Amino acid sequence: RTAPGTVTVVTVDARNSTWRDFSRFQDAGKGTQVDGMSELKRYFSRFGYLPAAVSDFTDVFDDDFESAVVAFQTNLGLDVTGELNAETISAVMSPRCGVGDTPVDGAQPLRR
Amino acid sequence: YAYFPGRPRWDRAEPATLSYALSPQYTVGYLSQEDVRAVFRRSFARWSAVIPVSFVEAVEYRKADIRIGFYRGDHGDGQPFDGVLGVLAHAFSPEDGRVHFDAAETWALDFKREKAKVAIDLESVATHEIGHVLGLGHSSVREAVMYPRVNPRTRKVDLRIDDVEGVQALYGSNPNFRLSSLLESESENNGG
Repeated sequence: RTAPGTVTVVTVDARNSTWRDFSRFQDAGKGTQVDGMSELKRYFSRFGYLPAAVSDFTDVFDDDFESAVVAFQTNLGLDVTGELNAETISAVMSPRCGVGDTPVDGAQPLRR
Repeated sequence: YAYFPGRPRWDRAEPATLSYALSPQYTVGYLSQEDVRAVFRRSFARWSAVIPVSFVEAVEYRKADIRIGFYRGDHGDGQPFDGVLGVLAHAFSPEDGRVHFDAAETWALDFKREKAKVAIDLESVATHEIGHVLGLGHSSVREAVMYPRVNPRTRKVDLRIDDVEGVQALYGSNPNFRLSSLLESESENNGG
């Protein structure tokens, strides 16, 4: 039984249970190796930022991954740093459409 | 705005009419079918207001050009859903016509009635997915309907100039559409 006067606070993290783990990659930089980063690379692959053909991603933040992060930041209108900063990780973990971001065929985002 | 590779579009003689239907089998039980149908009527109407394409609800699901359903997990198209949040929905490029929503989400028609913190506005996602059905890819303009992210308890249903220009480049403009009225509306939304 709950004791009288006790307040129970329930916090619901509005993020997918798998993607929520990506917060631990925040501030990881190029050249670093973090266990499980291959999962984050699979996320980037799923949405078109890394080749789908590569199935055995490493846990190393390499040049290809940096390019993927830059493309992701560009496509989502974020500050383009090539780093897994807080804004980028937050964008990665947000609910989203399952269609890839880079199916464009030479079409450039129109800037007005 | 962006397109799918090859810029596919529905190639129909004008005035083009596309039919759509909700799956009678793959639904979410806590939403009334009539309410869901109304959501899609409004979502399609937003796009048909700007391009010379109209949408009609089909009598027979299997014969509809655009087929809409709510599915869980692996549902056979190679793009399994992942449970609450994460991926919310996906659609296929023209002229495939499939639109799939993750049945595991808490889909909301009205945030006053649906209080869940993880509730997702069905109409916002429906309007976005119809953009894919018509041939639009994701936009990098955060205010655009075709921006790929959507937060829980957030509603974004009005087409922005980026969405309109993108879809009109594929289909042309609805003769009754006035870009100036949209510009005025966006200007007001941006504080003038």
